[in-house]
Amino acid sequence: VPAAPPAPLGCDDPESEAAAEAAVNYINGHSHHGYKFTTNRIAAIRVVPQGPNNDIIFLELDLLETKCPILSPTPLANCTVRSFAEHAVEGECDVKLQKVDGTFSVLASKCHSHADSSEDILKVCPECSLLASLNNTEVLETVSAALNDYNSKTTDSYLRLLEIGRAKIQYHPGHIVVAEFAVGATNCSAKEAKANVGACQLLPKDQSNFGFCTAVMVKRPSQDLQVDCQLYGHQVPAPDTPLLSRPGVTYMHPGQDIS
Amino acid sequence: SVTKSAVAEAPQHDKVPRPVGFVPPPPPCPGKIRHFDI
Repeated sequence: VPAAPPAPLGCDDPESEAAAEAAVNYINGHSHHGYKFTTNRIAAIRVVPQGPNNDIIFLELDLLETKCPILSPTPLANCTVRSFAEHAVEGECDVKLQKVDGTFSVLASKCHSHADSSEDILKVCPECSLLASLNNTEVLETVSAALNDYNSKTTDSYLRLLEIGRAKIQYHPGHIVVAEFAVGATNCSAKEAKANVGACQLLPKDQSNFGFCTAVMVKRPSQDLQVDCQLYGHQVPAPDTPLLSRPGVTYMHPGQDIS
Repeated sequence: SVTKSAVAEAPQHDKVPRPVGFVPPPPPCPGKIRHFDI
């Protein structure tokens, strides 16, 4: 009597968890924007045997954004998940993997991320501040003022803006803009930049030094600007395939799609 | 004339009695939520 087919994998089985971990590491390792994502739930898994010790695995993952910028060297396990009240960003990914002799490799992935709805947040937390659009004028002013302030005081290299990661504006009780943005060190010192900022270029990849800044601009009851930047030091650049990065944007692994 | 013969009720072999406290296994998917459900 032919052996009964193996029971379908459960989403919480150790093998499913291992596949999800390989998929999330791939997604974070191939993204250049935003923040790292972590698994919130394995929504579905389907295994298509190809032969002995050779399976194609289709995974549906529900992810949540963490507070670690994508360029941060912090291990994902140490990255705090952004809470619901902090205006969480969730991602959904369909990933196709192959498992040969116990080793996973990602063949294709398609991801989409979006911030949670403002209505849902305000329902649970009426006084929470919400995510602002990244091209909001106040956000842009805050980032520009904060970076200028930092560069005017630093004795290290002049920093250039890479991207704004996220921003929130509170209007009550005070008027406060909080912005997080990624920066890159340039080939100028801050002093040289004062003379000729146009000559200051981001360091080449083999010397790149990225960092991350948080700026808090208080407009009311009184004006105040705080900015804190941390540089990571030189990191080995990740391969170039942007994936899960901006809320609301879907990326496909070039050339392949989940069939 | 046709008479209906009384046939004894078939013993309920097809319904295996479940042991007391039987808990069906959780559905295989979707999996558990690790942080919070949005």
